Amino acid sequence: APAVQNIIHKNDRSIGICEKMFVLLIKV
Amino acid sequence: NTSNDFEKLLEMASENITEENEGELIEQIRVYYKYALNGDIEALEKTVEKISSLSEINRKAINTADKVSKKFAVAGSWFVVFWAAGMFFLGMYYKRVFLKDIIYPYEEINAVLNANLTGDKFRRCSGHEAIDEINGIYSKINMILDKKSAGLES
Repeated sequence: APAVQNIIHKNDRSIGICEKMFVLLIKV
Repeated sequence: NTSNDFEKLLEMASENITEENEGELIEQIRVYYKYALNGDIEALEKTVEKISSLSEINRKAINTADKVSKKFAVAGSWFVVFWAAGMFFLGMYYKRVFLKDIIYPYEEINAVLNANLTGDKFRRCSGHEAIDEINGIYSKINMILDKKSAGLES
């Protein structure tokens, strides 16, 4: 279960990064 | 500034690769985003498409991990149920062994010796369910009591 939690945390972080990239693109 | 921020985000994404194709998509975003930030519509579309794909890959991975964790949770619950049932039956078994091989023989020997001391010459140890070692002790006690009774009679 900790390994699964780790995977979810990493993927969630990647999605957060994607959202920030979208925000930067929208600003432009 | 926007370009720097974007580059930093791409660096963070590069350090956080967990899925297949993520690295490839990040590299493609790295190629397109500079043109997109300069107003190239086609590059903007490509960048948005690649970021969406990257996001989607991670979302799918989360769903898969979630399903796996739920399966583990169900398996864990069943394990606890069977473990508890197993421990219950094991406890019952050892309780029976403890009573049959230790407590009952102790009570029987105590009762026989008390009976003999209070004048009952005929009371003997008995217990067909007892293990061989206990039956051996019963036999020896009975033989001693028999000898004692025979001695008293003669």
